[in-house]
Amino acid sequence: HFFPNISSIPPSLLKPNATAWAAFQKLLGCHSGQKVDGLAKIKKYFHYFGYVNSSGNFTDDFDDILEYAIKTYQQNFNLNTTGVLDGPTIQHIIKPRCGNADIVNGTSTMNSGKPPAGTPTMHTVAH
Amino acid sequence: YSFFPGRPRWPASKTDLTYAFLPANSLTDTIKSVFSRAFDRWSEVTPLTFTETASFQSADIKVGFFAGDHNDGEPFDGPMGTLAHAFSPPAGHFHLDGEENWVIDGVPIDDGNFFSTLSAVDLESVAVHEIGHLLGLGHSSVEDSIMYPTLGAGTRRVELANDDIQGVQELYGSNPNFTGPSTTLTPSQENDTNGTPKFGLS
Repeated sequence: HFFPNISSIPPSLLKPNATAWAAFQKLLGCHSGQKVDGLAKIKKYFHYFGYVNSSGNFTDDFDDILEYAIKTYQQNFNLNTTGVLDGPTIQHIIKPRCGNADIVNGTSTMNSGKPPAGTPTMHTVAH
Repeated sequence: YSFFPGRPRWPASKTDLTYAFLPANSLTDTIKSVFSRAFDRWSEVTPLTFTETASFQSADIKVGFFAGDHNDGEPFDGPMGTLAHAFSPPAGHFHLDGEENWVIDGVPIDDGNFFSTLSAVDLESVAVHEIGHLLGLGHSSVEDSIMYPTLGAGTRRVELANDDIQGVQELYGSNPNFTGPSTTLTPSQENDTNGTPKFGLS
């Protein structure tokens, strides 16, 4: 699938809704305490990119693990940390991306791994 | 910017890195030149050099296009979704999803509707990002940086931002000929979906 430019791509290959994560759009607005078909799949997505540690069987419950994963994701991508699958968050989740994890071995390499802005850094004075 | 845990990097004794393409992909010279341009962007700001070699087995960096499960435990997922992944130094594996619609010549077409559809991916943008991983950079939350994880359908992002340069120079130091972000070393054009030029680092 290599094309010199976009106009040379056959229309049959340009299926915008054939993306791997388009189905997540139906989870728009989901929040803590709900049980919604499809939440297990988005937990798998967050596990793939390092936001959820346990790789066990995921349920469709919107539990604390999922809420924490969403807040960490929102922090990493400069979104409002609502903990809810709101519009901006869902739109960002379905964007094509690099397959490397954002969180490796439990330590985030993005915003959420950094001290919050303005945190006083430790000062020590050598005597 | 960020690094992989343990800050892996290529050893100081290895600044001249080689790269090779999976022979089974039979890539054209035009496609290979996209990767050459992408490597140039990183060598312009570091003491590292990248030279293509024919020997896939002995190359430091091994580039291959694969579809679906390709035996590294991280199967690809078809059009869009995950586009590519790369391993931290000194592994050197660089895998791209063969089922994406890869656009080779990233120059926007006249009507400005560059990438006007949702399922075309700019090859050079993805290559520059993954080479950052191959050198030891992790993802960044800085939205105009190369190491930002998502590539919105419709964008082309190939020029290193300050964040990327600071990160890679913390690992390898600078290129003596690099005189700071204002240096235009590799011409390119950045546009977002509606063709408006983005004035990133140049």
